[in-house]
Parts: sequence; structure tokens; C-alpha cells
Amino acid sequence: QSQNECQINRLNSIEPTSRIRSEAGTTEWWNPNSQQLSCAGVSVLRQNVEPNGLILPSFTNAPQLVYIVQGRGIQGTVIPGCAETFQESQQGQGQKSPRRLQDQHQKIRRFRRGDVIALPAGVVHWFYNDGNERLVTVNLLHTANSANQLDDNPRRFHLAGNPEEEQRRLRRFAQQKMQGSRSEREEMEEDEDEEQDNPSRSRRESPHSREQQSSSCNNLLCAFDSEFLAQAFNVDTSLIRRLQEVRGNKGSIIRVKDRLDVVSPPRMEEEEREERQEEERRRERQRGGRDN
Amino acid sequence: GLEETFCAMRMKENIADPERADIFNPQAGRISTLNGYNLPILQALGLSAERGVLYNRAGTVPQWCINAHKILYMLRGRARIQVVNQNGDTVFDDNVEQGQLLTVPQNFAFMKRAGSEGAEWVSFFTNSQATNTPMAGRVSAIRALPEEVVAASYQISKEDARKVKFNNQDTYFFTSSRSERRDEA
Repeated sequence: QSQNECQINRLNSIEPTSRIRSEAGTTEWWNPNSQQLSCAGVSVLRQNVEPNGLILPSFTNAPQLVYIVQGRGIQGTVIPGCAETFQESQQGQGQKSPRRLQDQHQKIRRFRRGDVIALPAGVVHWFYNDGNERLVTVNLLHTANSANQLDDNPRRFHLAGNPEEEQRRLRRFAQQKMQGSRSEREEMEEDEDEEQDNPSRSRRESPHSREQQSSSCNNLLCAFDSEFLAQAFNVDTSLIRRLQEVRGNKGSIIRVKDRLDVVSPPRMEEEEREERQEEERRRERQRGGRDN
Repeated sequence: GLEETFCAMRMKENIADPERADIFNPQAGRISTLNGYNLPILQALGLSAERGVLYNRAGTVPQWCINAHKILYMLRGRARIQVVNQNGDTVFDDNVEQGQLLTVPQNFAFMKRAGSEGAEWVSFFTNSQATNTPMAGRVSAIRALPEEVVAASYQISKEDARKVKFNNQDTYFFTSSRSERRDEA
């Protein structure tokens, strides 16, 4: 943290500065370079997910707290080394019927309005809106947390999808920050002088590393060699190519064709009853509105 | 009391001994880890290490380290290493040869495959309990996701999602494919 980030003489309430549209929702980021957020060492975003929308699996470089402002759904967190404790039952499968591989995955959790969800840094998570209303979350990333050993720029690593626009915005924030800190540190011109004296220095450091290659693919799997991945997953290369294909510009929130049917325990009867009552009340209000 | 505790603290451990391996696959290789659990002084230092061996053309599955940077030094042989950043850009894709060093920043995904003569390396981590998340295999992130989430995320059938989740039963490693071995023969 630079020394000037907390020299605050005046505070203002701030709105998100960038809005990224995905197939089934939007992601809005507050500018992480704003003085008050920089001082606190945090980045904040708001996600708005349509019913049946899935926030694709991803992880961030900082721990997160997610507050559910509106809606409900299910959420999965992949904790490294933990067992897949949610398993499909094998009951009812006679020896005559063909043996189907049962699905199993790590614990998933239901969430609803008012919940706070804690997500450690580097841990994959996904969210699915299985309700009838929009899901709205506010996420706080503590980029200054000791768990983040990278710089203070927020980063989201996607396992799937094509979150090109979001990544472009985050890159722009990082560039703005770099330019800002550069102008503040003009006295550090000796670095540039040294570069002029020895222009090959940066190239000499890593003879094998290549310049960052920009690609049309924006998730982690796309960038790996397909032959390597085919061996790592023990599947055909054609299947890996299908995984790596980016179909359309759907962003990081996609619409699920049918409802997502994952292995999960039944919900509490009371919760379901409350929800049915709430739905009935909503319909009545709509009917009343029309009559008037 | 200091003499009995801090001053006498165990400060060394040999991780090259094959018998000491924590992860082992006779076809692929082995990994020995040294961290704050098996060498407590590393808790205070906030560092850990790993010694790895890959046999002929075997590889480690794609993975990322959730809480540390990784600095790899190639001891013997060579390996092709790919490193991917948060934008899905390949920031490194080349062979790392004996005597060379490569830094993999925290959360950047990487995978490596040994050349025909195998590869041996030592990696240092900037956390005493460095934790890797593999993307493929028996304890991987993909396997921990529900089949339907995998199918929806990659827009593939449930059957294909099942293959992606369950086809590699190994932990951490993969071996060269049969076709490649035939080509070499």
C-alpha cells in the first residue's frame, strides 16, 4: 500500500463504475483504484443473476465475503483435498440394468437472502440461481489480505466460459493503478535510466519466457496444450477441443438449458412452505394490481 | 527452556530419498513434500519445498497453488512447462532445462511433462503449508464439481462431463499415451 492511499480529507458514497453483461446476468465492479477502496485494501463487485443462471466456476486471488442481497440458490465450493461427500444412491440398480457411473461431488450449500458466504482465496466456487427471482450478491475481495501474495489488483481465474469483457475491465483498472502510481513516483526515474544503460536486462532475465500472448480464449483450460490435457484427463483430444471451444460471448454468467439437477439433500419443509406462501402472496398482489 | 525447544529445533530433512515420497506412481514418478507439518521450523519461516521426479514423458496434471508462489529449479533432465494467467493467456510455454529456474505466481495454473530422459526438480513455496489444486484426476477441482455443472459450464453432454470427471483415476500424475509409446518404439 502506498503511503498516500489513506490521506483522506473527504469521503463520498460511490457507485459501481463498470457493468459487464453476461448471457444470464450482470457483473458490476466498483473502481478498485478509488481512494477509499485502495485505503481499505478491498475490491467490491455486485452480481445480478437471472433465474436459472449459473455463475461459472472460478476463483479469486483474495478471500471473499459474499452477501446475498436478494434471491436464493445453491452454491458449491471446491476445497482442495476434501472428499466428494455428496453421492448419488446406488439403490435400485439391479444387476440386469446397465451399471451407470454415479455422480459424486463435494458438499454444496443452499443460500438465501441475508446469508453471508465466506470464500477462501484460490478456492473454486460456483453459484446457481434456482429461485424465481433475480439473485443479487455483493462480493467483497480483501486484496490486501496476507492470503494474497500477488499485487493488490483483483483477479478472477475462470475454469470455464469466455469472460473476456470482465478481464478487459480488470486489466484496465490495473493499468490505471500502475499509471497513477507511476505519476506519483516520477522521482524513480533512475530505473528508466538503468534500463537505457542496459536495455537487454529485462529480456535477459527469462530466455525461455515468451511475451504475454493474447488469445480469444479466456479460461484456464483453453490455454493448455490439448494433447497434454487429453492425457491428463485420459479422454480423447476431440473432447478436450470441445471443452476448449468458446461458443458465443456469454460471459461468466450463463443460462442453464434445463434446470440444474445436482445431488443435494431435500430442503426443509418449513422453508418450502414459506416459499409457497410468499409465491401465493406475490400472485395475489399481481392479481389485485390488475383488478385495480 | 530455549535450549530444549527453539535451539534444538530440527532444521534439516532429506527429501531426495525415494522411500520418503509422499505421492508415488511407478509409471509416472514421485513427489516428496516438506512443509510446516513435517519440519515445524518452516511454520516460522513461512516457506516450504517439494522434490519431484517424473519418468520418461510422464507429467503432472494441470493445477494451481492457492496460497503461495512456486519457484522451480530443474535439477536434472528437462520438462515442458505451461503456465497460464487469469486472462487465459499462456505466459510461459517452453522447456525448462537442467540448471534453470522458473517462477509460477500464486494461482497461475501450470502443468509439466518430462522429456524422454525424465525430469527432476526442487520447488520452493512462499507458504509453510502450500496447497495445490489439481484440475484433473482423483482429487481434482473438476471432479469435485457436480456433473451437471461441468456439462453446463463447458456446454458438453452429461456423458462427456462424466468422462472428464472420472476417466483419470490417478492422483497428480499422468503417463504418456499408448500411441506415443508405440511411436517411440
